[in-house]
Amino acid sequence: NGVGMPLGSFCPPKTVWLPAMKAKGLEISGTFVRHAGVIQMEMTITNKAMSVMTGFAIQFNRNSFGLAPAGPIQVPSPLSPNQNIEVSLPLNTVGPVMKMEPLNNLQVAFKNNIDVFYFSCQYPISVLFAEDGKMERQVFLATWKDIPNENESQFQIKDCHLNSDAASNKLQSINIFTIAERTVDGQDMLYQSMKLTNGIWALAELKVQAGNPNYTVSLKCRAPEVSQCVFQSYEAVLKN
Amino acid sequence: ELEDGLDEAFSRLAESRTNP
Repeated sequence: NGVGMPLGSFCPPKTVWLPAMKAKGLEISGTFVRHAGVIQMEMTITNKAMSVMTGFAIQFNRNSFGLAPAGPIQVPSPLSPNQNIEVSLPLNTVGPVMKMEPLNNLQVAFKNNIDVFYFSCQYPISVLFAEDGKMERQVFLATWKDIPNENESQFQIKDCHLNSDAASNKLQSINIFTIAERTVDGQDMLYQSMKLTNGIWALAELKVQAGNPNYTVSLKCRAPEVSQCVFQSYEAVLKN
Repeated sequence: ELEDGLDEAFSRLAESRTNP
């Protein structure tokens, strides 16, 4: 959890999105979080210039899942030299859509009284996992069968030391739900589902073997291009 | 009965994935 985040919300550490030297003294670092269905862009805005900054505004380019600010950014201004401020910007997913490469890439324009600056950042796709992503067991079985094998991707998560219950609990904190669990030949097989805000479902099998720190995640999705990003979320939350 | 059938189906799925 990030500082000040409610327990249970997964929040990757902030990274520098816009270094001061590229933006006439404006520095922005940030991360994304989802809590109770609300997606937020959490930013630290720092004035490393020698004069005050005012007139902040933010705009997103169209992106794969229609992420957009739910309202104008609220930055108390003026921001004095050497001052920094924490800002939370609530987002929605009803903005214009255009497929990005990578899929979770977001291009941002950020304005102040000095100029307009542009940067790209990547959000964890888990911020798009809906709270109602637990698929009915019967539907899961039918869907798993129905999605062709070509749409299955397999990934390894190396050096993970959780048992399957702990893994399942961590994954549930980002709205990946365990639907069934079976143990076969000493391997725990967890069947899981998640639903993206745009209605795309992903189905997963997580294989955990006692004493083996390497997990195998198999993902089946009708839109297999999301699998890589989904895997990154598994890795991030399980290794966090 | 449906629930039993689903339990059974998940067991078969897990088996098939471990010993294809």
